[in-house]
Amino acid sequence: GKEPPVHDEL
Amino acid sequence: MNIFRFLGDMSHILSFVILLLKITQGKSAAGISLRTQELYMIVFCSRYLDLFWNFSSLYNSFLKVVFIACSSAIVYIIRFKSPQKDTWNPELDNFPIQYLIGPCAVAGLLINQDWTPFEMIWAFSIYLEAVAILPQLFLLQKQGEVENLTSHYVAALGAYRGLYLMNWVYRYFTEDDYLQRIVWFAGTVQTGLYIDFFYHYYQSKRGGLSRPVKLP
Repeated sequence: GKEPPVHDEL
Repeated sequence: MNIFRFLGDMSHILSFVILLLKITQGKSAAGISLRTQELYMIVFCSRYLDLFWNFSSLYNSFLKVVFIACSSAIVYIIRFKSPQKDTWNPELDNFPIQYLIGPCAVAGLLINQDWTPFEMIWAFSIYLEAVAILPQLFLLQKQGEVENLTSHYVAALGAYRGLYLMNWVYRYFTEDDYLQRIVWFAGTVQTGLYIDFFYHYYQSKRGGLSRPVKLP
């Protein structure tokens, strides 16, 4: 399954 | 992290510093749109809900707290603190922000990176940030002339997202499978809204004289 999106920016 | 994103964050912090100095030292919020500040508070409080589980970097977590604190403080000062609250003119600063929040909420529901509540809220905050400056630009338009500090505030705010655009270009060419269509689109719209202001800002500052920025 697709891993949840990681938000690495503000 | 790259230089564009770092400079973008510094420009964003600078915009907070300028605005906080203006309303605390200048004891006046004249020319500042409370509506825009309220939108930014909504943007940060919604986007940074992941403070509690996304520890991608201490730098991010620290600035998320700073941005939530600063935007909340600014709204509090302009809304409740004297004498600033008396310098806010509800007749002038009357942009119907419900027409910004509504469509952004619908867009967040429909176009996001994952069908989870947080991702919908996150997308909403990205779209809302893109248009949050509108009440401020409308207020400046009505006033025709822009006070010096306010012009630097808006310029720093516009530069922050413009630098982020460069950061996304840099990441696109240097990282594999880096794809962020939502922020790319919203960031382009956001920066586009400043182009007219930047033109007048540049014209007024070009001669080195600090002639006031005039908007037609």
